[in-house]
Amino acid sequence: TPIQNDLSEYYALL
Amino acid sequence: MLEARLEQSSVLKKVVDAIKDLVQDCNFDCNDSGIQLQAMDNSHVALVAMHLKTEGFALYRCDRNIALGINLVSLQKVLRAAQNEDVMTLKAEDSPDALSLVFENSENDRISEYDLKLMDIDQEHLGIPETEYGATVKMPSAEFQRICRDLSLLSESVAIEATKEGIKFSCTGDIGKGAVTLRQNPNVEKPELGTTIELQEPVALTFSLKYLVNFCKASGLSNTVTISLSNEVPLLIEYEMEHGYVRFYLAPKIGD
Repeated sequence: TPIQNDLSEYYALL
Repeated sequence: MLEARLEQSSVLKKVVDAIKDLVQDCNFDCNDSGIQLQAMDNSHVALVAMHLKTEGFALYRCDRNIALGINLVSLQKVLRAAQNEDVMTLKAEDSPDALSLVFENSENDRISEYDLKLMDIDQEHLGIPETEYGATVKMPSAEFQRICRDLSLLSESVAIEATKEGIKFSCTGDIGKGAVTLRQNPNVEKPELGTTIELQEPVALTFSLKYLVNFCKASGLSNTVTISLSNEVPLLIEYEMEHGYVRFYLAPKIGD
C-alpha cells in the first residue's frame, strides 16, 4: 500500500 | 479599514463551499491586492490557496493589512442568508473583532445586515516555489469531477500517468479495477470543452482520491480545471475565476 506523504516534505514553513 | 463590495454574492458563496470541507478555521488576509487565503488541512497533506483580486470587486478599499480569522462553517451559515444575485459588502475595522456583511437585492428594497465574530488564528504558511511542471492538463472541470468520483467508488488511490499518448487515471480495488484515458482534444469553438495536454516529460504519480473528490467541490467556480504534475512533487489543481483563483496542492502517495 502506498504511503501518504506530507506537504512539509516538499515545502518549507515560512 | 476594509470595505469590499462584490456584485454577486455567489462568488464568495462558491469559494467557501469549495474549501469548507478541507479547512475549518483560516485567516482571510486582506491587503491592497485583494483578499487571499492559504491554509492546510489538519493532516498537512493538502493545501488550499485562494486569491480574490481587487479587480473582481465593484469597490475595494483596504488601508492596512488585515487578517480576518474566520470559522468557515460559521461564515457559511451567514452566507446562506445571501441570495446568489445579491450585492455583498464586507466591512471590518483595522483590528476587528467582527466582520460585517451586508447583502442587498438588485431591486434595492431589501438590506440584510449580519456580523460574524472573528477569531485569532495562528496560521502556518508554506513557501511554495514557482515550479516548472512536467505535465499540465487543462480539461472540463465537470469531467475531472466525474472521473474522480467514479474511481473513488473502487479505490482509495488513483495513479495518474501523463505520457505523449494522453493522461491516464487508473485504480485497483477490492471489487476490480478501472482506468480512464484522456487524449488531447482541443475544441476550437468551445475551448472550455476541450482537453489540452502540455508535456515536458512523462509523469507518473499516485494520489488519494478522497482529497481529489474534495477539491472537485470547487467545480462550480470554473468550467475548466488545470492539473499540473511533476514527478515527486505535490500536484497542483487550479480553478481559475475571472478575477482570482482557487488552487489546491496535494502531496503524493509514495512507495507503491
